[in-house]
Amino acid sequence: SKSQTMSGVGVGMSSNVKPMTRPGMESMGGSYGGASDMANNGLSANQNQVLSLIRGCPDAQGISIQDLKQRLGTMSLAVIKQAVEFLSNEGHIFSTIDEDHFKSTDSD
Amino acid sequence: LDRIARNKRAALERLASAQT
Repeated sequence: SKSQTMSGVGVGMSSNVKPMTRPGMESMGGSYGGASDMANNGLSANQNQVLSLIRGCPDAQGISIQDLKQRLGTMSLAVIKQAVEFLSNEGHIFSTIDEDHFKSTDSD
Repeated sequence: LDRIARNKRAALERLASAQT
């Protein structure tokens, strides 16, 4: 009998490992305030788009709101500003030379 | 551009406190 070597190590114990389903990832209504409605890092889809654009800007003075608006053609300026304000409040981004230019803190 | 460094530091602090 050799059944005591390593049987049942990873077999059949995955019953309570539930996959991370994320409901509502694409249904952004612009209302944040709960844990629902959030994408992977706790941000909404709009906020993630804005953040990734700001991250992708190599300029030392950051990216301007106008630049963001140009690159996010589908997003309204109000929504962009709202996302920027949220990201700024959370500390993901910060304004640089003026209140219209932003850089990200967690750009790595 | 001292303002940038200052804002960045403040933002990093906000980020740290927001990640509970």
